[in-house]
Amino acid sequence: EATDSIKDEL
Amino acid sequence: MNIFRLTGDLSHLAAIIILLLKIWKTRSCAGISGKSQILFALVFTSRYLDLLTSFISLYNTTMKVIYIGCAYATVYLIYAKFKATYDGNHDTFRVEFLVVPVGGLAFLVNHDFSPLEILWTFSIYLESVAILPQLFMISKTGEAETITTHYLFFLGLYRALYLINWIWRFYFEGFFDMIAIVAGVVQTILYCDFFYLYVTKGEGRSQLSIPT
Repeated sequence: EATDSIKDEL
Repeated sequence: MNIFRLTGDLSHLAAIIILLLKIWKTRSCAGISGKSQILFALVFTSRYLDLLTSFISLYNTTMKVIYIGCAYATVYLIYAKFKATYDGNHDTFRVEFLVVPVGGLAFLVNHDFSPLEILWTFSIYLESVAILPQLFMISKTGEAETITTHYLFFLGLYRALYLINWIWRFYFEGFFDMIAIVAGVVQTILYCDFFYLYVTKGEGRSQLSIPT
């Protein structure tokens, strides 16, 4: 799963 | 958040607002690809579904809501309010040639085979090529209004700044996401030809002519 760190980006 | 990420977000916001204001002020969407705008609305919708499942920050939520809202407002202006000015005859890019392969790729290459994750991956891949109908339209008509070129400039600048953001994050946080980076590189490359014309020919001209 993509990390939360990349999901924080727009 | 580093300065490149922030200026990237603001550049993206500037692009979206510039386009919306241009259409609103001139009461016309001539020269704008409605297909690209539908693709961007699709990109935001499939990527920001996590608005419903998780809260990251007020900044994050606010920006996502603004991006989605503006994307649909733009589509509404093009296909409803100022439909008469929409240049459909020149907006002939076959979007199924983008959406279908991109959808297939999202199923094959993703971080996790779950619905939200596949949709997120789909949005990343789709965003990288969503501008193609607009660039195709400009190459077909051979010109773009200055304000449209400003829109494209900020839209391209946004992903270029994100690339610098990812380089920064790799060095200082050891973070990298291959899917986002590869798609981001592709997306930025698509703008390179345009950037070159914008810088060399855009200055002081009312219109940007793109050799076909």
